[in-house]
Amino acid sequence: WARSSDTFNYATYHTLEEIYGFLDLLVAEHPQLVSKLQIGSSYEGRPIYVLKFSTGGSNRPAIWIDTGIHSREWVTQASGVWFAKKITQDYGQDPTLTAILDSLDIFLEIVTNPDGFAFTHSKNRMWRKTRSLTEGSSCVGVDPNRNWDAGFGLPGASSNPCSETYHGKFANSEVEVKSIVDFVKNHGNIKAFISIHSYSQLLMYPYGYTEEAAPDRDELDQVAKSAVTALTSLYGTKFEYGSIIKTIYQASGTTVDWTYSQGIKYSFTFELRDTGRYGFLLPASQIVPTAQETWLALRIIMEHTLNHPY
Amino acid sequence: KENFAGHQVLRISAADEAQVQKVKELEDLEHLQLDFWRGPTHPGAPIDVRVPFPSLQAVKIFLEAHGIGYTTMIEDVQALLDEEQEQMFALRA
Repeated sequence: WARSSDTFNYATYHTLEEIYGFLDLLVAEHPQLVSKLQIGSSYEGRPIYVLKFSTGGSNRPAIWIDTGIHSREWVTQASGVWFAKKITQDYGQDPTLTAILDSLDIFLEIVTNPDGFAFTHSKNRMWRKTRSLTEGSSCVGVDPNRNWDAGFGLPGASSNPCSETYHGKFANSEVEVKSIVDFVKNHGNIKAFISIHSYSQLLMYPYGYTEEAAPDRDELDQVAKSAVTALTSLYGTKFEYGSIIKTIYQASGTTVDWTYSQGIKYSFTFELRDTGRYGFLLPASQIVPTAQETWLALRIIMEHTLNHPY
Repeated sequence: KENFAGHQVLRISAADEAQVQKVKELEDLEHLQLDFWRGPTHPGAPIDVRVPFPSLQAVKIFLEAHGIGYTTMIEDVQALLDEEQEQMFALRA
C-alpha cells in the first residue's frame, strides 16, 4: 500500500480498497483542505464516499464531479484519483484553481458505483451496471445513468432487466443514485455538476431525453467549446461537443438531465478517450495523459462557474 | 471470474441510416449476447461491439450479407485483460 499520496502510483489501475485507502491518505495529508464524507451505502453495503475540498465558509456554492458511475470505465475512476491529488498540489500554486477554491467548494465522488467496480475486479471486468437484484428476473443490475428522475422510462432506456441500459423499476431505485440525489437536494447550493464516463471523446450537456433545446443551450455550448479546445491543446485528442441527444443518441433518465432540472445550470457529461482500439480496456499508460487533458477542460468549466454566479 | 477468451470487439461502420437500423436489429437478438461498447447512433459514427466467440461467425456473416463494413478492433478481449492484470500486479509487487 502506498505510504503517501506522493508514492501512490497514478499510472496503474487500482482496486476499490486501494482507492479508498488513497482517500484516507489525502485527508490525512491535507486536513485543512480535504475531508471525506460518506453519503450513503451501496446496495451490497459498501460505503459511498465523496471528497470535499474546501477552504472555509459555510455551504458555499459548489462544484460536483463524479467518476465511475459505469463501473467498467476504469480510466474514469483512475482519473478521479489523479484529479484529487492535482487539487491538493495546485491549490496555492495555480492562480485559477486557487481563486476557484477561495470561493467555491469542490465535491469529488471517485467510485460512484462501488458494487459494480468491485465486481469488475472480482468476477466480470465488463460489468457496467449496479448489482441490485430485480424481483422476477435472473438478470442483475440497473444502469445508474438511466435511473434518474428526468424523462425516466422514456425512449432512450430499456425496461428489460437484462439490458445494459435497464432503467430500473422506478426513478432513484438505485441507492447509489438516491444517495447523490439526497446530497444535492440537502446541499442546495451546487452550481456545476460534471459526470465523467468513458469512452468516445465527447463533452455533452442536456438534454438527452428530448430534442428540445435546453434554455441555456447557447451558453453551455460556448463553455463546452472552450473546454474542448483546452483539452485538445495538450495532446491533440479530438473531442466533439453538444447536447446528449444530438451528439450520441436519445438517453433518458440521465444524471445531468436531472441535475439540470434541479437548476444546476452547468451540467456536463464527459466521455473520455480511447483514441485507438482499446475501448474500455485503455492501457494504464494512458491514465495520466487522459487525466491531464481532462483536467484542463474541468478548469475551464469551474472557472466559468466561478465567474458567472447565478 | 468471467473469461473472455475468443471474444472479439468489432468496429462497425454503418454507411447510412438503413445500415444503422440493421445493426440495431442485431442489438435485439439477446441470444447473441452482444455487448455494445458504443451503440449505433448515426451513419459514420463508429459502432463498437464485443462479440462472444460462439456468436462471431453469425455476426460477421450478417454484416457481410448486408454489406456493412467492419474491422476487428480487439482480436481477443481476454488477452488484453491478462495484460491489464499483469500490469497491475507487477506494479503492486
